[in-house]
Amino acid sequence: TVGAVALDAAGNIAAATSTGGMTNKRYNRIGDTPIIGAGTYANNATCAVSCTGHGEYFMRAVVAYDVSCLMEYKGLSLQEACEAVVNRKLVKFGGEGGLVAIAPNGDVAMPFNSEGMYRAKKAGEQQAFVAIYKDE
Amino acid sequence: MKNIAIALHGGAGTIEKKSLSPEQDKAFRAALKQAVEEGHQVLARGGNALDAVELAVTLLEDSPLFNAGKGAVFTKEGKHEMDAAIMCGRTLEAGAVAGVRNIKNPIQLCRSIMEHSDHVMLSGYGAEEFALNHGLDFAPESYFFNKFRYEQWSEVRDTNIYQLDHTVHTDEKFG
Repeated sequence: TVGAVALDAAGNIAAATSTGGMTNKRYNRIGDTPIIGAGTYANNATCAVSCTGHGEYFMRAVVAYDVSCLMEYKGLSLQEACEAVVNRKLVKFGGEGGLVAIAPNGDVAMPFNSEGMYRAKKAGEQQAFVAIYKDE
Repeated sequence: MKNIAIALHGGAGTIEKKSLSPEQDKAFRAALKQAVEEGHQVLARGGNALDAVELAVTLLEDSPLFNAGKGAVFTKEGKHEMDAAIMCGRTLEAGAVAGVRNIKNPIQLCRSIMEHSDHVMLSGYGAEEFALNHGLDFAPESYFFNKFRYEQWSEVRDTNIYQLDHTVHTDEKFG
């Protein structure tokens, strides 16, 4: 699975996700990626989110929209909301994976609860940050 | 420069340092860097967030390293079946596809569905018909073939096991 979130100069955010699913899947299995609110979500009032991982758990936990809801209704920061969903709620479900998220103020979060996640970010005039493993 | 930013991922899973060779590590980082830099350039030129995420994901779909587009994994039938979605934070408009085959860049189809249909999600043959009607690029099965993905699939194709793209762990749901 691949995905991206972005904030433009006008203050608008967007999210996109794309996947080939799981190796050896059958029965036309569909994961969280194309389900708005599960694997992909964007709302200028809160954040944009793109997820990756074991889709069945992300669907049950409504991960992307849950991050947005925690910001909208509970007033959490992007980082706090992502931490709560990926490293607490999702872990209880047994769901492995992570997400990238961005808020209209420019905050970026890239949490994951697996051994690694291919990830990158670039903000303003900063150098691009690229990482794979947990300790980077 | 104004407050612009982009972040992206290429999948998560059991990715440990020992699981990648130095060459593989370098290739993954180069592909991620290219996608994030080109997406950022769109924003730096005053482009919108939708264009930036669409381009970044298109580049990752075009890379055989990641499980999307060209690098998509094999289904039980030995085919490639892809899902994708895009959403605009300003308008809350969205476009999504599920179970499409032979679409070169599913994320571009999502953008087209978002902008040129009254629907949010299309699936299977209907989504492919929409793609044909809107001039999206198709690709033959051979375009999606990848030796590494084929070997991954060969190990489990005669079982009920299915696997996450970057994960060694297997789950025998129907065992």
